[in-house]
Amino acid sequence: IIGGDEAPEHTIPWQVLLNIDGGRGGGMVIADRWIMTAAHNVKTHEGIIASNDTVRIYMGLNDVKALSVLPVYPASVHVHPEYNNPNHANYNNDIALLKLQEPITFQASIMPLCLPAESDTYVPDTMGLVSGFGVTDEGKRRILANKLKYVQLPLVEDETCQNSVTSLKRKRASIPILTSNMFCAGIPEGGKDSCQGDSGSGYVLYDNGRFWAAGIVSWGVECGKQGTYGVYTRVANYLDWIKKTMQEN
Amino acid sequence: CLQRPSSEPLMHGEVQSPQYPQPYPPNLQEQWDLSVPEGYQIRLTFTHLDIEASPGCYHDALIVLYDGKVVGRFCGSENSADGHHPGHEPIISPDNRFTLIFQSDKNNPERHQNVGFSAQYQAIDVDECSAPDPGDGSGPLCDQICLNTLGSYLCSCHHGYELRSDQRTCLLSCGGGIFDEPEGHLFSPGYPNPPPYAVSCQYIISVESGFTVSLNFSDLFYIESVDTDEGPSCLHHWLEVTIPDKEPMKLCGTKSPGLIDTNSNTVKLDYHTDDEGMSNGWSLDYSTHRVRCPIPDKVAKGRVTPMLTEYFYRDYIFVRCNQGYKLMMDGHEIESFSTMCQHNGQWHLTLPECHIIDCGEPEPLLNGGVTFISGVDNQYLSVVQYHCDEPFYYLLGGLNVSFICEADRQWRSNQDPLLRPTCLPVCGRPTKHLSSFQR
Repeated sequence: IIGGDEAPEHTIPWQVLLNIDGGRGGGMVIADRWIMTAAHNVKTHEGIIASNDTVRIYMGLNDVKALSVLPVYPASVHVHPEYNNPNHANYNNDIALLKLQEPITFQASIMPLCLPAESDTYVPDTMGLVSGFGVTDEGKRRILANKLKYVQLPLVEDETCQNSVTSLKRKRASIPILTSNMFCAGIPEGGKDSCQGDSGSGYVLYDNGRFWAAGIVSWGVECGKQGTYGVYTRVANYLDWIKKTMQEN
Repeated sequence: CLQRPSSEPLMHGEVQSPQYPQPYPPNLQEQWDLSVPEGYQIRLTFTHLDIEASPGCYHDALIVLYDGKVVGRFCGSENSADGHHPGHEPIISPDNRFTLIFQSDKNNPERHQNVGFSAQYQAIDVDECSAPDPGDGSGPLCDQICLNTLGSYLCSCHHGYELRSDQRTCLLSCGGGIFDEPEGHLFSPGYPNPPPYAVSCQYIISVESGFTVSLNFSDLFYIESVDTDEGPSCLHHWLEVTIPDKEPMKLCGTKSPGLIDTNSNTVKLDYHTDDEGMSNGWSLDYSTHRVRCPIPDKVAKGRVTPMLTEYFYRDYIFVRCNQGYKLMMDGHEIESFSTMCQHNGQWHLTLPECHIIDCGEPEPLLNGGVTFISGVDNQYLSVVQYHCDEPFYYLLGGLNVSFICEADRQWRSNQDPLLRPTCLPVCGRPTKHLSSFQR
């Protein structure tokens, strides 16, 4: 998280820390057996899905140093079937679900995030909250955060986001495509953003006294840079797949 | 040449002279021993008789004998002036036997060929009852009534008498024996007249166990008693009433005992008179009643049905518990209970108890709990309330759901009995919120 703050205990209880083959990622609790994350956390560009025993899940922590005393929750991996990103250029359908073998009991440090309701909408300029254990900034250096951080970011209008990506594409042809299954969040002046290691964490919106999962940290061009935005998977587009996957499993 | 006796006497038959209807040969001596079953006589009828006639039937003859004595000696022919023809009238034997002997001498007149005889015989029933009193002191064949039957007879007696074992003479009937009908009428021999001679009669009333016998003597009661220093005594005549497990009771005098409840299903009555004195006897109607069982106790939290003022042998009662209670017997629950009044006046089972039912522990609720609101030990009408572990879970369908222990031993909700409480997770509501005061 760039430009954010450390999250006090129990403020972001849905946050999940993933460690997959040594790589760090995020996730969010959505039910007592289910974690939602980004597909690219558990499926390599070569199309290989992480085996169950390489996925390590941690919950209920704010400090990664306390990780050793926490239980690891064994889980199975369910990647969206249309996620296909061989050249780092297509993060469409960047969503996956992890099913825990045993249900968890919710408490102050672990609570689920709501899925989007039918009445929930993505209104530009609405402030959202993104969190994670990913890269942060300390002075001029980028370092990996060991404490959970968060930052408030506004939703960006689709056209603004598209213009930003198009502008960047003129300079760098390898920039991934922007699809209707994505949205952007961030500020034009930069300095606040999600970053590497935050992938899979939630971008959440607050409505009527509850937080709901609006997006999944997916990709972006650099982090916190002026004129760039973070790109997030639009969760509301995947409700049918989420429900189907949960019911069938 | 003798006729071979048959194993079973015939009821009828035919006898003919040798070579009949051809002339019989000379020098004959032939005998037939006729017999019919005992109790019958023989009726012998000649259909034809043509035997050389001679004075006194001296030469040729048919001789009919009974018990070695000559009944008739016949010869000649019908309408002949000489000889002795039997005619058409049958000859009846005194009992069931006859012997016929046909004889011819050596001479036969050449000018006339006699064909002999042909006769038929049949058994006719003897009317033994018409036999006169032999007058030898043995008395008539039957003392009172004689019934003739084919081949025999039967003796019978007038009402109030019974045939003795000699099947001939009659004895004044005691009317005794065993009375096993639920009600009946008994009286002494000849009642209300005195019996002609000493009697010793026994009457046993024995009905099914479970019933008791009541004797109701009629007012006209007279059994001779003897006045002694100690008062009237049933010395020579008496009626002894014996009830099991009780001292026998001798009755006599002129006062009717009236009603006697024996409380027993068997009673023995022995009536005795001697050759002297005068007793007109007694008469009674007996009836039976079912044994009474005690009124059953009340059953707490239950009821006994049917509720009657009295209970008798073979009556059934049932015990049902009030709603929310169960039948318990000897520490075990029973589905239903009934007991029957036995023949000994006792209920065959003791009454059960009614214990309050319980619904058992209410099902635990995952991520929640259950609280007792009222009641004891999960018993009938106890109320529990489910709740979820707030703020992380909430109860599906409502804030709190109360369940009551119903009579069917199920915890049921007054809202939706089919809905099992479920705790759903609360999403998106952290217990602590990010606070940012800096602007």
